[in-house]
Amino acid sequence: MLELRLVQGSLLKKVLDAIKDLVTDANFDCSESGFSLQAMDSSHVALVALLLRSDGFEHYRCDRNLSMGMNLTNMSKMLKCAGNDDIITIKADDGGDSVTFMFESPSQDKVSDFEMKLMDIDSEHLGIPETEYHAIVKMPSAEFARICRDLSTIGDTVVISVSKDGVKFSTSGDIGSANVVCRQNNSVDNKDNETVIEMNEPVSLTFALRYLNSFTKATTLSNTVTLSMSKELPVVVEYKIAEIGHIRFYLAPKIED
Amino acid sequence: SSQQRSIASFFESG
Repeated sequence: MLELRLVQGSLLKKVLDAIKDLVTDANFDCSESGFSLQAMDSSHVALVALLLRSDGFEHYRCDRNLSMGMNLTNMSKMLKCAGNDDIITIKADDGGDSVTFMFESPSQDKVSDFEMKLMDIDSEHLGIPETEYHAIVKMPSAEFARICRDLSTIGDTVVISVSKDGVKFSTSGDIGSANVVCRQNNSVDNKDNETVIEMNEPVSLTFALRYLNSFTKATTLSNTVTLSMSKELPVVVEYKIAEIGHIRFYLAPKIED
Repeated sequence: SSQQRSIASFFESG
């Protein structure tokens, strides 16, 4: 038996909006520690890892570990039927072939339940080791989204370079080239507006912009985003989800022949 | 030109 009650149901709606275009089908894993998902995009270039910790739910009952295969397009259709202020409860029976999403309006005067069929998904679970990164950049998520969107009008790839001077995003295409440099700044008034660079050594990596643009659909989940980079390793683009968890996107760098 | 590696090649499966 599984029963997870999330008071801020809009978070789940936003999570689905953030990943449904990147991943078609995924297994949601439920355990004592939380509700999680790990999935690759269809071309196996990017990986998304979601964690909603159990202590972030108002009520969290998970009698035994459960993996539920869901089509994210269908799940998103159902969650779109929940109001932004609704409380969402996810319910499933052990060994059942469906999951129920229950939506309650804040004043409890409207209760809906939507039952969705589960599917068998054969997915590979990858072990992601804890890594010391060469550089970690924390910046406003809207700024990162803006840069990715702007640069993708010029080129297909972006070189992200972190040095002591700041973080530089560069692209080039048929019509020309562009560079955007963000320097470290400290905002006294609002930590969310800060760009903070922690660098052990300079790092420069090339990525396909269309994936980064897809990741920025998570911008509504958090005011800040963190980019963690090491030489020749995937970048981690992380959005914290309020007090409850995170969504991390891993993207393999492009490597020169 | 540049090559796009699979994300799975960076992590351990299982």
